[in-house]
Amino acid sequence: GLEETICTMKLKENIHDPSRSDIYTPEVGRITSLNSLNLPILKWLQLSAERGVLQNNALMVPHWNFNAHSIVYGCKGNAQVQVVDNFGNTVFDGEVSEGQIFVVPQNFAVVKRARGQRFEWISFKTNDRAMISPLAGSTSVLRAMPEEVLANAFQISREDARKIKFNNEQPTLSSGQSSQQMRDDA
Amino acid sequence: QQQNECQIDQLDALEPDNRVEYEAGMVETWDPNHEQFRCAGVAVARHTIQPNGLRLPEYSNAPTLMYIVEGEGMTGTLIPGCPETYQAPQQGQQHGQSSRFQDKHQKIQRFRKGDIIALPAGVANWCYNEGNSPVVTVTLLDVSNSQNQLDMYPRKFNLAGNPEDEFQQQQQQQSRGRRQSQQKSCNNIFCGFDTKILAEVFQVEQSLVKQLQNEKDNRGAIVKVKGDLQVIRPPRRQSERGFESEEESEYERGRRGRDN
Repeated sequence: GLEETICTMKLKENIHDPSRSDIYTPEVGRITSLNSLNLPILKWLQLSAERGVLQNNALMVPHWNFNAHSIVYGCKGNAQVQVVDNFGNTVFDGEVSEGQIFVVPQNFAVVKRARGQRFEWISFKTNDRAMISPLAGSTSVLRAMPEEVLANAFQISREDARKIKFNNEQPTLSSGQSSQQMRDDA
Repeated sequence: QQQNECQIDQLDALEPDNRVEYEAGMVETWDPNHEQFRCAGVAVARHTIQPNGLRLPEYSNAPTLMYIVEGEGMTGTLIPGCPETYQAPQQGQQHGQSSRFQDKHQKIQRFRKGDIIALPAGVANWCYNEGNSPVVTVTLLDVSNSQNQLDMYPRKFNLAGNPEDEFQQQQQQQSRGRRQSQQKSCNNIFCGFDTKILAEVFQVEQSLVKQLQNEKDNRGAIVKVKGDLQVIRPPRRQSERGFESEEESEYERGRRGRDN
């Protein structure tokens, strides 16, 4: 019977609770994902959601959604957001405030940075197992490449390739605080 | 797929419509707007990579099958979340140095004539020709696949360099973004981000970030590597005896026979 399957299917899950966070860095932020692994009905709907909080000018590292569009709604605070298309064009560069919404198309790269104390958002994603591919940090696509490939691709030394790969060890969230290495030599 | 895409009166055998030459190879594309391709919901490209040529890392909006028509080389597929399982030996620790800077990366695979390489949409990949003859590949992009939630046009996202989109010439009339892109000199996705933000994210100097954005790079999508590409990977001989399939072993035995 239906009453044992569909009718009793779990339809509700809370992703606001900080203790449920999947990614958490104190003073930086947290991200909670809800997908068909933790709410099976989402497999039917082919949708998923992500709740995020960034604190103290923190960043969510540039990344792309490789199997979904992402529709982002600002829940609290403000953020600086940049979205980049396949030609390297900045198709969005602006501030997103509470109550506003923006769309990040599949494969377009995006970076979010909290303006001030806090930015909170909810993302709806058009895949029940939406996944991101970060451009920086310990799980990044650049880190997955050999140093020599990076050195030849960007015409940089192997030493610089190592910096690109290993300087940021954080997986998804970055404190956004200037390090001593981050000198502006302009 | 829109209606009436497949009302085709006559089929033709088609040669590539467009060719873009790069420092160490070329990319030829068939017009993705041709009715045959619109009907099938696919786009096709042919890459030629010269010896020591490296096709820079890129990903596309569609799942891809790449067939190796000729040549041999190596390729890296960059799957987010997977560990860097190829690691340099940690010699540094023995000498009292940090092992932090020993290189490690995701798995690298050799390819040879006859191989098919499958890539999901949005998963980045690079290729290197380590043979003495050109590598020729034919790539099919299944733009009508459910993995592609963008439109039906093939889109290439460059992670490095400053290459053109080889499908651009056929599609330049069809999107505002393409017209915009013709006016700018930088095509990889780092170009669209603020330099300061990238410097923060990577925790490096802004001058190094500008190298990632690479505005002055005119080598294109396939670049020449000076010397051999030094990467971490198991020796060919070791793999032939331990881990490869029977068919692979025969291939390797053939190579061994020639060597002996």
